[in-house]
Amino acid sequence: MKYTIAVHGGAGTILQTNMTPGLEQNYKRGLQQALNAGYSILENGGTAMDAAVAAVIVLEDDILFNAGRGSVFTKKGLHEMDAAVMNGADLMAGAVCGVQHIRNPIKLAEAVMLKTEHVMLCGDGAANFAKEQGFVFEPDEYFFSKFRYDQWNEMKGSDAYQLDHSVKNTGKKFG
Amino acid sequence: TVGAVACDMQGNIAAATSTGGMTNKNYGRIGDSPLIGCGTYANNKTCAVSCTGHGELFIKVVAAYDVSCLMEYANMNLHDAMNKVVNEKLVAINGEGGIIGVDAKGNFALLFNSEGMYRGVKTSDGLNEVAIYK
Repeated sequence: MKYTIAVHGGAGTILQTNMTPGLEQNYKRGLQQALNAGYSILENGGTAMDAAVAAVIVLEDDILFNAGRGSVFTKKGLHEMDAAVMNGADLMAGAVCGVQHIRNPIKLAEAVMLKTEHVMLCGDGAANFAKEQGFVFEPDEYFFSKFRYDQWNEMKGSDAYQLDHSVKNTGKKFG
Repeated sequence: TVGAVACDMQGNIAAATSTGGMTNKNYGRIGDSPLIGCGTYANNKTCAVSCTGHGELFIKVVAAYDVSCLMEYANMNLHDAMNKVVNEKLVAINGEGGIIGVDAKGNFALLFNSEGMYRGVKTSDGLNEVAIYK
């Protein structure tokens, strides 16, 4: 039976002029490490769910990507993260939103799926659940990246916002 | 936003998505892609998908579940269903971003309507690719 893993980072206006060969190499290395983490589980007979979560953990731990370590800054200069998982075999699903200081939000989403009767937990409630489950919490410094901080500084004090990998504020309002 | 989709040896599939959201977001805004049905969805009968991009637009078109519905009810294959959502439905409302997906046979697609998307795929057939631009 053929097995497959695919991963993504962000999408947007990724300007090639802003991309140095070294930076491009680092992005590609991060993506490859995520693929390898998931693939090694699959080739050893592991589940698709475990493989997908393992791949995302690698990307959450990589400061270049907007998830976990390296997340973007909110208007208040904080990091608020969201994550979700779904298993195609039994349609079980779990998600968290607006969580802070959780090292790997994807693991927390998986715990919501596996250990609660709920699908989505948010904010302080999700944090309380994480504490009960013994999750690793990190200080703000863990999530800090200079690149994201500079992005935020360009917009600080305004009502504008932008996609993680776009170079300009779109000025659009949605929803 | 990051994500992964996988198909294992047993033909089971799964999706996972995680994000820090948008820079300078306010008011407890959520709605990047990690919402079940909008940016993350998996069903062995159809597909497992993970999305990235302007989350509000993915919410409006219920993008992830829509890919599954197009496969289940309109008998589209994975690529065509994803193409319909990424390059027609999202584009129609100026929704920028991309989707990665697998089906239970290990087929995959990585589609986006933006200038680039960080992405990669590895299969038991020996394919191993990472890319950023079109």
